Amino acid sequence: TTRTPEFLGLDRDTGLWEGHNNVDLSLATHDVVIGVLDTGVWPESKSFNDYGMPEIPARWRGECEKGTDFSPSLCNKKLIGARSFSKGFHMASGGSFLRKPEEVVSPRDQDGHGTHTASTAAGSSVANASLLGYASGTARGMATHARVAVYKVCWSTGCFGADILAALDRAILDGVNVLSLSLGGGSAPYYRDTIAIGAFSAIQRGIFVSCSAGNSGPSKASLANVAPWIMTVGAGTLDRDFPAYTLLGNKKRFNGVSLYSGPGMGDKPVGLIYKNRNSSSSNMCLPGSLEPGEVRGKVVICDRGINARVEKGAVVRDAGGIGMILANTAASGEELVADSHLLPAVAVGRRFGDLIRQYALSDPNPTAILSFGGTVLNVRPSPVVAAFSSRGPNLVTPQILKPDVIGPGVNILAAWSEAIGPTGLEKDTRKTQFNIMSGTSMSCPHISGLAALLKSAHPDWSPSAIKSALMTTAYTQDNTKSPLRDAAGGGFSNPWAHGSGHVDPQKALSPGLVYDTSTEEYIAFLCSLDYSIERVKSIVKRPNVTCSRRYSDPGALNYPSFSVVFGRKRVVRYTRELTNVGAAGSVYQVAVSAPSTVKVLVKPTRLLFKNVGDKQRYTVTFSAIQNANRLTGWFGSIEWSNAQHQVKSPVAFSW
Amino acid sequence: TVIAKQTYIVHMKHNDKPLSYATHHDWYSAQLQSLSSSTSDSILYSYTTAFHGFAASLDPEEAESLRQSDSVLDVYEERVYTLH
Repeated sequence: TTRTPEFLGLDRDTGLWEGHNNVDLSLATHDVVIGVLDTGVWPESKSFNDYGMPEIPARWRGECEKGTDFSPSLCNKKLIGARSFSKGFHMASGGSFLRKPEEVVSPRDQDGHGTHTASTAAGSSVANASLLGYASGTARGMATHARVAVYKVCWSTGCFGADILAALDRAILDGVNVLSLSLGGGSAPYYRDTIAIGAFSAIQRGIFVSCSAGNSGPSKASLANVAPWIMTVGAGTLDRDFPAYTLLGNKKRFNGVSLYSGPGMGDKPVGLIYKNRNSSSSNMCLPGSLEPGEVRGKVVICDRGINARVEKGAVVRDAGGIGMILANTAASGEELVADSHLLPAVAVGRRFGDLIRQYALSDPNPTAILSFGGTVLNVRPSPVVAAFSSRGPNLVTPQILKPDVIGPGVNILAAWSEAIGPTGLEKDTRKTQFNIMSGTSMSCPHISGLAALLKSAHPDWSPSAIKSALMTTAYTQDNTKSPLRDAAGGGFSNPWAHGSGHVDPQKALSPGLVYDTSTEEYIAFLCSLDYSIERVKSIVKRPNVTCSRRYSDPGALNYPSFSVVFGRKRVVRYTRELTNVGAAGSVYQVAVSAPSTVKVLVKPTRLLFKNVGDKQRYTVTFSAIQNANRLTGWFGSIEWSNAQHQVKSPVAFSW
Repeated sequence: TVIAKQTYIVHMKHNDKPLSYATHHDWYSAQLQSLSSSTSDSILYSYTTAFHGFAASLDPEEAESLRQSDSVLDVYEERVYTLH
């Protein structure tokens, strides 16, 4: 990716990752393998160049499988594994041959998504990267020197559970250290959740598992992949934008974004149209909804939603339109997601969208001119929580706060498959080495790559310790020093949207304290869920589980954040354990923030860690002073700090 | 009449495998064969590490029969996931 390394503080100028404990952490990641379950890989991408990579670790048991369009020789010291799993997909397709002629059993990426996510996590540095001139710079993954193993589990009709489980099975045996899954389904009990079950096996073996939270925001309770042993990643914006402008016939100019690259539409006003006379769905620009007779030669306003944004552009183009204004509605608010449409197009937020729609419907002869401003940096405020990023509360276990963190997931440039154009449309015959995409799919591999960096810095840390480090050091103020904002609605965000906050890898490298959760504690958590003992065994895959240890409440798990559900109780009490990963003799003091509806008491208020590795416990008592609105989330925080470290946990309250 | 088959994930009681079967895969195959001779080759995957069980292409009646087995913990339809 371009820009996100700088945005995350991974650029060379800070020197952080090059100087920790006299170890070049960036280089040390060559011992770390990131397994990516996705649509495969385009192995010829420069992002998988293995220049300067040392030999593959002897422990590695993965391989690159031969396919009709994939030779094992395409793998190298960077891309060290490439397998495909298609039996579930094949069966769901009626046992017939794969749907598209080019969709053969092979790890090759025909979609682009897998190449994008794999290169985001661990792509090599590639100079002069851009998408048609946009977002130009040196593209690199978060863990530039980590190895990549791809497991193709997603095909033209989806990602099938049987294939995902087979890939997880194989990846664990192959010896990956980090697993990255930018996919998900609806919520289900953990014993019915393929990813949760497979991920549990992974973390038991010290493998960090990062999953995307989903793109069903801003609806509440829309999260995927919420098991506490998984890092659930939401999405935020970068400080980068691609401005574009709409000048209306009434001389009013509105800002938007665009990745359009082409001759443009000149500087003469052209007709503007919103809604055909005889089609109720023309405002959405669904296929077949636009009358060429009315649209030809005009700029068309399309409401965002229902069908893909790039498809709307293609519908307008096919109907003879020469430009498109893609206008947000209430669901997407002011969030601007840029696409490389095949015709001049500008995406605008809801507020400007409403004004443009109003003008088009009221002016007898509406006109517009679209123009494009390239790439700008240092946008403020940033990050902003993406409107599409899925939100809590966690429906499966409301006592565990999710998502865990947010990372960069809007307008991310990364490597792309040359089997398909940047819009992903079949009629888009352009070939690009990079593409700009948005989604929690894009934020997830950022965190996977950061986990690989932390793993190389702290080889003895458990997956939960790495997760804790990333969570407790995350920040909740944007680059204007204001609380993080939410693109949906434009107001302040909250932990149901951003979890612990936006990751800060520099701080995560040295968190001071971690909430280190053991497998036994996860088992005690599962036993507290009223699952049968057989179901618990099926998740943990241990024959001797008795559930003799269980929590009275699943929220008692030693988790780096809190979700307090009062229900009929007025008092909820949890004990947490912190492990010192900082200096010997560290002393921490607690600071609490709570809403007016809750009293929070922490004992003790001071923790002394005599030695490195020491563990100390504290108890926190949450007392509901009054019943609050059940539909509204209430939030606070508990922070342990000293001069060097701040170890912060968000708290969500519900009734 | 053709009954549509679909993929089911079959969760087995891992430690119930009789010693007479050399591998869990052999045991899973035998479980399916006991339903019908035509189902013995319907296993798509035998999982070893991430999961205790297998994925198989079954019709709803076969899935129901498997559910009745003492060695089977659960049988559920495969879920389809989407890219984010």
